[in-house]
Amino acid sequence: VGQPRNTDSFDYARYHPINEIYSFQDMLVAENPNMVSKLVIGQSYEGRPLNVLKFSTGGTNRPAIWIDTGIHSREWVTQASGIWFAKKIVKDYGSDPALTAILDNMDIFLEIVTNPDGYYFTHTSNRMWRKTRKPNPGSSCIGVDPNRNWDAGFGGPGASSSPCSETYRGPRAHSEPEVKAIVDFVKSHGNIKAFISIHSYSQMLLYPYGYTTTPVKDQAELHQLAQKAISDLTSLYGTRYKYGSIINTIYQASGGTIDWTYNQGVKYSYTFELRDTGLYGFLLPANQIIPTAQETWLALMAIMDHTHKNPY
Amino acid sequence: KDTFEGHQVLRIVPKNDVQLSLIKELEKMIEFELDIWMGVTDAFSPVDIRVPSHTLHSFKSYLENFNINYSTMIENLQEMLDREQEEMDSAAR
Repeated sequence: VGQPRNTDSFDYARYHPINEIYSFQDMLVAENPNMVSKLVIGQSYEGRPLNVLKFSTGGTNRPAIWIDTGIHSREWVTQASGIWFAKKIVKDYGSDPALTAILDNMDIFLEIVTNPDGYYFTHTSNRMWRKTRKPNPGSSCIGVDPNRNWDAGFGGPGASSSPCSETYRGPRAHSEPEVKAIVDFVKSHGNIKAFISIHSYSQMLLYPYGYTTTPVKDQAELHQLAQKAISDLTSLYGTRYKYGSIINTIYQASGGTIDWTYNQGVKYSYTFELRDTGLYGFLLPANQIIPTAQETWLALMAIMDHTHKNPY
Repeated sequence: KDTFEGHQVLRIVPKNDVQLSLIKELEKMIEFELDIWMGVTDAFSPVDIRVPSHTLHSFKSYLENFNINYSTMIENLQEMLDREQEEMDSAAR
């Protein structure tokens, strides 16, 4: 009762527990066997599958775009937007010329629930949970901030060494299976051209670096592309975003996701902070999911289109 | 299930560099048991902090002592969480 039978009847305007997201992914694969497949790139600490949807129209090891949502589990609008993006990709392929051109030449990988243990925990025990769920030996505090656990300035300023902190970096880089799975995937794929990691909520589009003030060598291009992406995003509902490097726009943060991907050679590495109405924080009402996803999609398209048109 | 009865989310907007560094210091003050929702960036950019009910009074006094203005973004977090859960349940039905 109440379960959607297909992805057309799925309710995109509400938040879903993890089992419903897993069902959504399976339905989308079943409905689009020639375009969508599900890869399991690893297991979370508690043994949940780390599912990645692969959108591909053929070819072998094509250049690819990676998108992840929900690495901080309490940022529910990100997982909900990820679901909407997945449906949008299959709906628009063949009718949107830009997306069609991208998918005719590149693959898209989408990890909707990047921190499944944390997401499950936010639904069952603590809505405000942000970190992973692995215990820390010698401490009663649980979990690591998976956006401080990457091997890019790991252990430097802008991350905590205390397991009880919300920004605890973990005992060593890539200690978290949720992070290590992506690291292994990106390395073994070897042809990821854009990597976009989606967070909420402070309306920003950021590029590397977060751990150092040294500008990335592609700063001018990344900045210009961010400007275009945000201009497209703002055109829909007038939502205003800031953009720039992480360290200059927000604060110093070491061990961050896109600093690592950029250092691996993924030039178009970005991180989003989605919509903030100024009233709800992480509790963005469900009626904001679709507008948030719609406007974000425009920015994603700008980045994906640029990546497609500027091979390197 | 953890509940957040009486927890408030305060929005603080630092108006100069002095306030900015005072608010930065808050992040290290474990006695208030703060949960930083949106961190310190620059003057005039908002900082959102969840404050548990049992430290709310002392935390507000601290802000007032330093003449740091704040507004209450969320009055009672648990009420909002209950509303969110109700909405999810009724949509599922």
